[in-house]
Amino acid sequence: GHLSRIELENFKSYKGKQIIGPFKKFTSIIGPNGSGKSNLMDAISFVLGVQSAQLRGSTLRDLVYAYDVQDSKEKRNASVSLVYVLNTNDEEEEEEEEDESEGRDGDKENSKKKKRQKRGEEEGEKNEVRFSRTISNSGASDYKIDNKTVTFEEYAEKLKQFGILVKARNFLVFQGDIEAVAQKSPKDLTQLFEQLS
Amino acid sequence: GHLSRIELENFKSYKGKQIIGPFKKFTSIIGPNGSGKSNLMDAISFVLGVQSAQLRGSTLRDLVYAYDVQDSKEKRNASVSLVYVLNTNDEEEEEEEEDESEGRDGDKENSKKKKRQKRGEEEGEKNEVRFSRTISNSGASDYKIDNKTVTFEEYAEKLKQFGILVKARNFLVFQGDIEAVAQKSPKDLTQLFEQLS
Amino acid sequence: RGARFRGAFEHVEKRISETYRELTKGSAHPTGGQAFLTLENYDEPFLGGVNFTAMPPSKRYREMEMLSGGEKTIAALALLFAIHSYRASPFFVLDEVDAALDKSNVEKMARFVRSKSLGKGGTQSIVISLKDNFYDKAESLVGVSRDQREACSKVLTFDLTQFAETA
Amino acid sequence: RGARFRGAFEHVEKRISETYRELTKGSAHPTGGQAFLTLENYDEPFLGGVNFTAMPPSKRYREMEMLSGGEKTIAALALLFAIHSYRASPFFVLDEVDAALDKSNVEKMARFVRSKSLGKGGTQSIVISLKDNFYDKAESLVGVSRDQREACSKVLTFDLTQFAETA
Ligand SMILES: Nc1ncnc2c1ncn2[C@@H]1O[C@H](COP(=O)(O)OP(=O)(O)OP(=O)(O)O)[C@@H](O)[C@H]1O
Ligand SMILES: Nc1ncnc2c1ncn2[C@@H]1O[C@H](COP(=O)(O)OP(=O)(O)OP(=O)(O)O)[C@@H](O)[C@H]1O
Ligand SMILES: [Mg+2]
Ligand SMILES: [Mg+2]
Repeated sequence: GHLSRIELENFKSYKGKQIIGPFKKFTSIIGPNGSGKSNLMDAISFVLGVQSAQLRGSTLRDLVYAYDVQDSKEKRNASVSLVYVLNTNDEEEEEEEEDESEGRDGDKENSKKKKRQKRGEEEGEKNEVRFSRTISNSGASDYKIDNKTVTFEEYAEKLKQFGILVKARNFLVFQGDIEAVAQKSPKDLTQLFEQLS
Repeated sequence: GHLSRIELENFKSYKGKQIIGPFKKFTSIIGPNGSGKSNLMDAISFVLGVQSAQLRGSTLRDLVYAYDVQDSKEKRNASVSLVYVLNTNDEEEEEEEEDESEGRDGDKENSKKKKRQKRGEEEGEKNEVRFSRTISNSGASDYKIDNKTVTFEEYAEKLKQFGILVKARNFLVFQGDIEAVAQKSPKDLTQLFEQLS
Repeated sequence: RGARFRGAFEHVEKRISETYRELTKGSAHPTGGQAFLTLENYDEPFLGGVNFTAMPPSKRYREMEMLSGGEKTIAALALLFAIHSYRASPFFVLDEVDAALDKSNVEKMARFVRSKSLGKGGTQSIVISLKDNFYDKAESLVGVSRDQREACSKVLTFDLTQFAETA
Repeated sequence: RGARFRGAFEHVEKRISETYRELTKGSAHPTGGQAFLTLENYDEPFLGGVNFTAMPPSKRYREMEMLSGGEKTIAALALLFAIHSYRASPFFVLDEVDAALDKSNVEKMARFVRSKSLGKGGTQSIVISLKDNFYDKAESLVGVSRDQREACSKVLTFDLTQFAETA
């Protein structure tokens, strides 16, 4: 699968609702200093469950769009959604887990087709999953999968199914961090491997 | 005054004797990754008395040219000299301090001229000062002004006369340090001002 | 626990020298540089550290701290990609990782990222960059600008695959 | 002691807003941005901190940590040059300080450095850079390369004043 698009609402320097995408296999984000490139990466990190301290904000409210210090009293809501598209073989993987208990191969094939049709109808040919995270005006944060509120554990579990391990975070490199990776002490590297295994 | 040239001998990636210069009012150092640009800045910092830990070396011996780890047993000597050229008005400044005790303006002017002639003859029309710092094969470091060994205090005092305050180091920005300057905490900034005043 | 650790370590250890070679090979150095990982304590890996060493093409072994800014960046990227091959996430997000790289290393890195993301089983890459000789190799661009009147960020998307690929 | 501190502070405080304006003004924002310094404890300055705030052109006040990488670099340079004006050393050495800057900020910075070094009473600048739109504004270049055979660094010097100045 891959990341198809990001939907922002009042997140950092992105005012109102904005949809960003589609992202291809190799997409580059460009623009002048201070335009909002790193804020876009912060949005992706935020929706995956990364804490606000790593996103240059001391509280969650700092991540909500504000024109100036006064404006931050406006108490806007903010949210980010990440739409993840499954590869056709991803579907296979998902279903593989469910089908293990069924009968022989022939039956398996048929039942898979039926299952997919049913699933397709249910979700309108849906082969995408929508992960969302919101910030309410009281500063609380909510997690949703396909618009259904879930606990953070369920959320992280679903992400893990697609190979997105937010704890290890080895797939996000924030601005200025790259050189620090090479200078990690042997102890730090041991810890990194521990998280990985 | 200004920095006219740098003379290196077996310093970091600079093998043997090399003279680098002349440096103009605005000189840029360019070259591919790993070629030795930052090592040149390390040479300028070293000759001004900056400690080796700031120059990416744990000991002074690490700053001596070595082909590989085996080679570092060669026990080469290393040294850096910085040739500083005085502006004509710099001379004035230096002499100003000495002349304060003399007679009326007329006398002053004459005596300045005489003094300069004498000084010129002595040092061969010299209007440059040569600061040098060496690393011996035992790992000790020596300071010299115009090839005469001096203590570090005398060395730092002479540099101070030209406005080079190595303690404050506000005129050297090492690779990667610039962003940290803007993020200094209020306490850090107070300390910086304290060193300055 | 120790066995799982050794499993992860051995996988990454095999991949690191190949990844570093791929990132550092060029016309001047067809075989690229060498990189390796070693365990301080094989039996009880948690008690020891993991040492990482990288030697740029035609250079001898030196402590990692003696390498230049650009050399450290390339070594770090090789380590990241090697680690990633053990636990592949579906996408990468990198923020101006090319800041310390000279023109030729930017080109090498861009080609490397492109080769890792396109094709079957590749990992999607989303990379923030200020350098045109990096982003001209991407499939699509997300252009961010500041809208003065609205005092906020705005975005435009460009599909580069419509244009002939730059050499 | 307190008086000397306040003396240094007041000098730099006057210069910071002018320096920051010079570094940030451009065709889009002729008046540039605003920067200022404040003392937490005026009477006993050592007991309190010094707060530094920078507001890029057309942006409102925000904590320094919310600024972008490029915006922080420009603010830091302004502070350095303002501090330098109080205790002017005869030369500056800067190592790839333009790494986080976009093309237009690199140009602004290069013109600023050039204006501060040339002319009467200027401070000599020695600046390491990888970006051609920075170093093409220098008076001379020191080109460093690695000599493969000798396994060491070699240097060549170029005097750029012989060629017509680039626009
Ligand atoms: N909550 C917020 N509301 C509005 N604007 C915000 C908010 N948080 C941050 N910003 C603005 O976002 C800008 C920084 O954006 P960002 O860090 O994404 O820039 P960038 O494009 O990465 O720039 P660079 O190339 O310099 O790294 C800052 O100028 C800041 O004022
Ligand atoms: N004592 C030494 N003897 C020989 N070579 C050394 C010594 N110390 C450091 N080096 C070499 O110098 C190189 C680093 O040089 P330097 O940091 O100056 O590069 P640079 O031109 O600044 O590169 P970048 O643009 O990546 O910052 C390293 O590859 C290292 O091997
Ligand atoms: Mg950024
Ligand atoms: Mg360097």
